[in-house]
Amino acid sequence: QACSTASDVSCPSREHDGSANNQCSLHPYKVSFHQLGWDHWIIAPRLYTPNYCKGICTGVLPYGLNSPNHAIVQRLVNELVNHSVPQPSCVPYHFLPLSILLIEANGSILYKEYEGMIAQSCTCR
Amino acid sequence: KAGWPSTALPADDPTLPSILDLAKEAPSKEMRQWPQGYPLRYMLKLYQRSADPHGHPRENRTIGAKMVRLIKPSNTAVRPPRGPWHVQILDFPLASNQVAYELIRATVVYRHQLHLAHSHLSCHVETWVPKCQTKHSPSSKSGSSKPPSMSKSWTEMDITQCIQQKLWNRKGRRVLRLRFMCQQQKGSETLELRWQDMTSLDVAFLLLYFNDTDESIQAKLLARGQEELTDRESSFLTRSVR
Repeated sequence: QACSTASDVSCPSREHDGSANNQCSLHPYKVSFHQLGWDHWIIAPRLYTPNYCKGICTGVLPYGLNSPNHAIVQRLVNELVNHSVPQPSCVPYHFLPLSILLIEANGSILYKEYEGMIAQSCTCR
Repeated sequence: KAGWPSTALPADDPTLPSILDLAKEAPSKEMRQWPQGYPLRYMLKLYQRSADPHGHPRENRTIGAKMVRLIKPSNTAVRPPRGPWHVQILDFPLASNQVAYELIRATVVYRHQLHLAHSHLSCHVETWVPKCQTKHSPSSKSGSSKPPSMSKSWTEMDITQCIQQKLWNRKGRRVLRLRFMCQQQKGSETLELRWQDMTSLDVAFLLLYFNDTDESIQAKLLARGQEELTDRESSFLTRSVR
């Protein structure tokens, strides 16, 4: 909110990409099902982009990070009251589904859409 | 890695901890044969129509279902000819119902044109249960173009009502039995038909379309919870009035 009232503070974009100062942000990551040891039963896709969230949740939690108020309070408790209370964690906020074609144990072929397989944005919680 | 994909997990053991349900479906590494032939091609085309190369479900997908299962017959048996008809019995095992999914459509895709040993046959499928309502997909009946993933010699028959009314809610092991019947077309050579060879061919497979019932289950639970709440409140109110 500070950035929205004080004109000289730049506002981050709606989806947080504070990677510049290792703030909590989304990191693209591609993996093959072969690497996961699942390629003997997953037919498609070959590659899977789960992405991941990484970064610190300190300082003023930017408005665009969609952090709940609790995260802001927990950060203050960590900094002002008790260091043993951990800082909020950088975790996925929005997810995308993934369609998978796989072979079942009985030999059937299954097309299935799995929810929550791709991290699309991050938050501090 | 914890080794769990490599151990065969009993797919529907309700006591499993909530691992990714993706892993629950993982067959063991010693899985039998990788699928091949037309069934695999059919599902690959279905996949390409429904998801982009990165695996993201397409916005304009027409599949209309969150899950589609292709089931091949587990057992095929040849019957003695019945007049001009050569008959083969196909048994399709239906896995147990998953709570989170409901069956919204069932079709059987089968070869209606067959070339065997210089003989040209035309075939159709009959359900084992009498008076079972089936209907062919409009594309094959009206002769207009088939769905893109369908090759010319295959056709699709909708058996949704038949399965839902006669089989789906039955308890225990459920097997859908179909009769695959072929007749030699006039003019094709009447050589002795090695019908026995049929059992090794892919002649038909079953497609079950499911939608995810999560939302509907939660909505039902919520509605029931609210009813209970209002009942309790009203009795409470009654009490307070007293």
